[in-house]
Amino acid sequence: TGTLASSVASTEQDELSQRLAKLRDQI
Amino acid sequence: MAVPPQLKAIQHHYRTALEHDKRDPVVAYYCRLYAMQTGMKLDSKTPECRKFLVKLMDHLEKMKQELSSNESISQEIVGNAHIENYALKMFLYADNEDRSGLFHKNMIKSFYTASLLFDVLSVFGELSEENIQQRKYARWKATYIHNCLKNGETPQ
Repeated sequence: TGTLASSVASTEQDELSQRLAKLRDQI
Repeated sequence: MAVPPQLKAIQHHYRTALEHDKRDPVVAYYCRLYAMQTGMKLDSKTPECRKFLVKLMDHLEKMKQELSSNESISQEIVGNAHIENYALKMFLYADNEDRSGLFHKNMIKSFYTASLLFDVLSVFGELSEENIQQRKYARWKATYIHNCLKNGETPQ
């Protein structure tokens, strides 16, 4: 369960990083 | 939207964004961007921080769309100049009051806001040595004068 939770958190973090990069026209 | 305790380090930058939404949306946008970037480094895993950061990102995307015709938003190099000019304007106002021996809440807040905006400048890249010194001086002056006034002393 711990692994699943950290995997979900990591995916959400990646999504935020991607949105941030897009916001700043870096992708 | 309350700032979660784990993100305490960005609460003043976030508050500065709220205070500038009407006064200067460009300043509000970049303060939020700084809060977003720094917040993600501090904690983007716990549910309360994720919720806060997702809402902050939603707001940033909305602001970018609404302000798309503003060059300070569409071109970060123009935004960088805008924030630096604004920080220096705040700094110079407070410094002039200080040198004139006029100590009051507004000048303390200007020194402190200037120091926060020098933090915000880091979203554009490494701070210049001059900006680092100005940030240090502004933060120290804000604290020193605040403490003097609180204790009924006259700042030197």
